[in-house]
Amino acid sequence: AAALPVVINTWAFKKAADTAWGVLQLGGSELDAVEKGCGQCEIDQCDGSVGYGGSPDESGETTLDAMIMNGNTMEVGAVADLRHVKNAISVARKVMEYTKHTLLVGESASLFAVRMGFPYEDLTTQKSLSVYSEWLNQSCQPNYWKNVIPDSSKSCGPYKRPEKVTYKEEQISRRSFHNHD
Amino acid sequence: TIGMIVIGGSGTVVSGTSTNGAVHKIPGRVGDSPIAGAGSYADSTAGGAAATGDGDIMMRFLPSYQAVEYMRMGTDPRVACQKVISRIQKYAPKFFGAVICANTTGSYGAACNKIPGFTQFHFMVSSPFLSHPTEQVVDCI
Repeated sequence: AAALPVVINTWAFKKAADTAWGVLQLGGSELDAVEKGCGQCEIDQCDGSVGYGGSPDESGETTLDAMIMNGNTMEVGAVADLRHVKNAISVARKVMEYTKHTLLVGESASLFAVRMGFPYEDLTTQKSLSVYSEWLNQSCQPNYWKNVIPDSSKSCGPYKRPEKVTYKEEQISRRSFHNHD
Repeated sequence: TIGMIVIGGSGTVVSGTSTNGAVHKIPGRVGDSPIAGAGSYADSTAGGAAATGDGDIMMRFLPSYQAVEYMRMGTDPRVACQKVISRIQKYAPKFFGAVICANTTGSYGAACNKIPGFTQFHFMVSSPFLSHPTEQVVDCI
């Protein structure tokens, strides 16, 4: 156990590691260390892959996912597709500490966060907007669609399933069938 | 994505992740990060693990849970991380991903999937043996 305590985190996110280690040195708990360490990256927008202003989705919005797990009790708190709230892992910890649930998602998770005292803010930045508009100008490439029309490897959507005509289209063709002398 | 494992002096293991997901994702898409057992996993009787990379693929294999179970069986953290990467490689040889692992004695390791442009994985470690948080690197397999 002489090798304890230990903090290990993905990528060379030094400030996050410093923050977590500092929490332990000041007598903070392991949960505090993970929350503050990961939270540091949410503030620093590490690599553009953590926190607000990064990874805009197909509508240009940034949403956040986070979790925290207590290995003593096996309790978990998690949020996914969290909108308009920056402190994702802190909200995840509130899910663990103030609900009997494990995972809250989407706008409902945001409403829970506001009730827990977190500010409701816009997660978009100039950077994420420019990343988004550049993507639109490049025929929405790359994207995550397949087997749709129009060809998602060549153009933007909206996309739809190719083999089945939609209900509305069927109605139109049936009506015109009767629409004759 | 940041994934983190903290093991305290008393042996308490805590893990966590935070991310803004895949760029240009379809609205509503959720990756592996917030999923216990995929994004990260912690069990104070065995250890902790956390993952980063292509969450659409990785979440299907629950790499963090599997790595902790390997460490429960006594597997060295570095090898446990390599084993979970290998399990995914069978089905998705070109997936982008990495895992970090630590056991209850404070041993740690990491592993990643070698693909063009990603042959090494950098991660941070802080422990009493290191004067300050240190960047370490592992070669992908």
